[in-house]
Amino acid sequence: GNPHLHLKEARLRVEDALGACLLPSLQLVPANPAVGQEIWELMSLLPYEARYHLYGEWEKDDDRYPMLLAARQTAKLDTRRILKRLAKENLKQLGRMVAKLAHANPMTVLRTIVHQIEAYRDMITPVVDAFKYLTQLEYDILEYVVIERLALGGRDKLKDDGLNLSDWLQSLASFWGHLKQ
Amino acid sequence: LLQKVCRVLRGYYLSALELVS
Repeated sequence: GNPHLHLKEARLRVEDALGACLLPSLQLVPANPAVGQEIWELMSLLPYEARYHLYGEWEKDDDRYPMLLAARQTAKLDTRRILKRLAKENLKQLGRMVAKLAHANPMTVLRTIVHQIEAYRDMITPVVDAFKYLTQLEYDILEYVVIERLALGGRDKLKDDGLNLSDWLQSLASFWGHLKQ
Repeated sequence: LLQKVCRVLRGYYLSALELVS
């Protein structure tokens, strides 16, 4: 019939498959950048609105599946543990470990890292360095996560003096600047 | 299997895109 209708239906099916099955499955596959790349090849065909919608919904239903919840919690703890040890001397080794964690649980790992960066400026340089091991899918998710943090309500963007940027925003901006250099 | 599913879906979506263009 109508090719436009067919495309619309195809898009809905692809989005369904990604949201209900492919993205959650990624969380249960031990770090495998090839799977992430394959998912990206599919996702990159979708407009950013559709991708961001999927990212926003991702992990929302995890509570219904104990295995996903466990994978997420483990990824969060592992990320914090590695971030604590991240320093100039072990950058290469730990940077790869961060990327490995992100391959399986990009949303959890990147959210955790961006959250930490807002509080600890010292982390920016080592994290930016570690991020050179991220895949295209993970970079796309990272952009989403940063926008999500910016859009998050309930915190001031300016300090009490009304002139200077809040520390979290200053850190986030500095992080993004370093990353895009 | 995951990779295969992704590839099949990609082909399916691309063919739908082609029909429109």
